[in-house]
Amino acid sequence: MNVFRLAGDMMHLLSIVVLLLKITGIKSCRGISLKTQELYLLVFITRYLDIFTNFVSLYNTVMKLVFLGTSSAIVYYMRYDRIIKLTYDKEQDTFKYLLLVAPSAVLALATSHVYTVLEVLWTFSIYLEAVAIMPQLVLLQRTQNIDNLTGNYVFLLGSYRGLYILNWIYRFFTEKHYRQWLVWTCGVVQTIIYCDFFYYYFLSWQNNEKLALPA
Amino acid sequence: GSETASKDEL
Repeated sequence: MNVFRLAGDMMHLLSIVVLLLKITGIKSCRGISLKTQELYLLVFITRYLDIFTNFVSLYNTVMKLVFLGTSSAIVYYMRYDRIIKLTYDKEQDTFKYLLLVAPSAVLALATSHVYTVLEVLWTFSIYLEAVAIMPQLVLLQRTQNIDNLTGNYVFLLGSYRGLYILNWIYRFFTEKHYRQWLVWTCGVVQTIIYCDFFYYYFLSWQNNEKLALPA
Repeated sequence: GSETASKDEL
């Protein structure tokens, strides 16, 4: 495992921890899209079905369990916690699941490398992860006074994607048989989706102003 | 392509 991959995983983990701390600490999930969180949970479930059949390393198994556990916890808090659920911006979080899930499913069925349940679901998870942030970005545009933690959450998530691309470039040159067009294409698309957000994030940081995305 | 290589990533 190279340094980019490890740093990417840590950013990913940190983003989730930041979000969990925000939600449980201030008892508020204002500005957070439940749709994005549920889509990520679906991504993890469909991707990590191989958790007991395909052992890679203790690190991988532990991280998979942590991602499944923490994203389940986030969805649980937002949906069922007596206090936290009252702070969810349900009326603003209007993105349609089907708009992201259906194309991902069709593409997975059309392009899966092998037609086994695990492989098709894994391919589905790659497509879905690429677009799962969209409800969150739309919600951010609609939210006035985005708090720092929400901005940092999306920033950390975007950093994770950027670092994974560096990891792939590194592996491309150091591993002979490392050729994964599907994963790379989706990863690049996913990172491009963040570009606009990054631009305004850095702008607000540079000017020492609160983050606000133009509608 | 190699369908299993990326399964070592998260």
